[in-house]
Amino acid sequence: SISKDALLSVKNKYDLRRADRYTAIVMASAVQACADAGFADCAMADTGIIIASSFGPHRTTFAFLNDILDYPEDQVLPTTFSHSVHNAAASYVASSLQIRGPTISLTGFEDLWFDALELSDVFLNSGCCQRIVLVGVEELALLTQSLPSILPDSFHCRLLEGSVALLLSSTPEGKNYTSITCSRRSSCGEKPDRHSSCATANDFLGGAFQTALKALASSNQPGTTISIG
Amino acid sequence: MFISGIGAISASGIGTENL
Repeated sequence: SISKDALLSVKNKYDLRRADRYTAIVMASAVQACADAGFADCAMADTGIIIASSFGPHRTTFAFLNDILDYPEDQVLPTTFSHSVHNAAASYVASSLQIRGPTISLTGFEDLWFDALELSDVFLNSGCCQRIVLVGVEELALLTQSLPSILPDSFHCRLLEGSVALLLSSTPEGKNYTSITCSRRSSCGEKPDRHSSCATANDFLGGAFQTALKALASSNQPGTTISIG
Repeated sequence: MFISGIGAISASGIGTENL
């Protein structure tokens, strides 16, 4: 699993005393993507944030629900409740990196990474903002760790945990790894059996890592384009 | 659109060198 020290260093740097683990995972990748592009520790105007996750902060959500079962309603922790909100991590990124722009959290179980990239493309092309911090994240908790045994047909392999952040821009800037395009393929007939390769949840985070890997691989070849379908 | 920066964290740590 992700080392506690790595998350602790991010929490200490940005004084995230009460942030939950999910937020720290999101922050670790988002901070690094901005630093990689040369925007570290400075306000980024006209920048949007899109955070995509199939399960979101479910560790915190269940912690809050467990508290509701164990304690009277007026004695549960408001801090746990506020972090159980799906958009909390995006707000932390906006606040810590002083990013001003639209802030969106996406969730879903099919083609989530593609949806997130496509939404980023729409935001940039429509002039809604000049940059997008796009984060794909998945945190493992009791539910997600148990899924292969609870639903072996849908989740036949162990889920991945991690986070990938891309700083996307409408014009070349920063490291300028590559350009990226999204095109939705029209589906005819039945979808292929996705379970034969991997669980859809893993497809999401795996897809995010693959996009980052392709971008890194293309950094030595300027002018290349990654096409996501 | 263009990819201007990359960040990642997984079991292998923070940073693109871990990808």
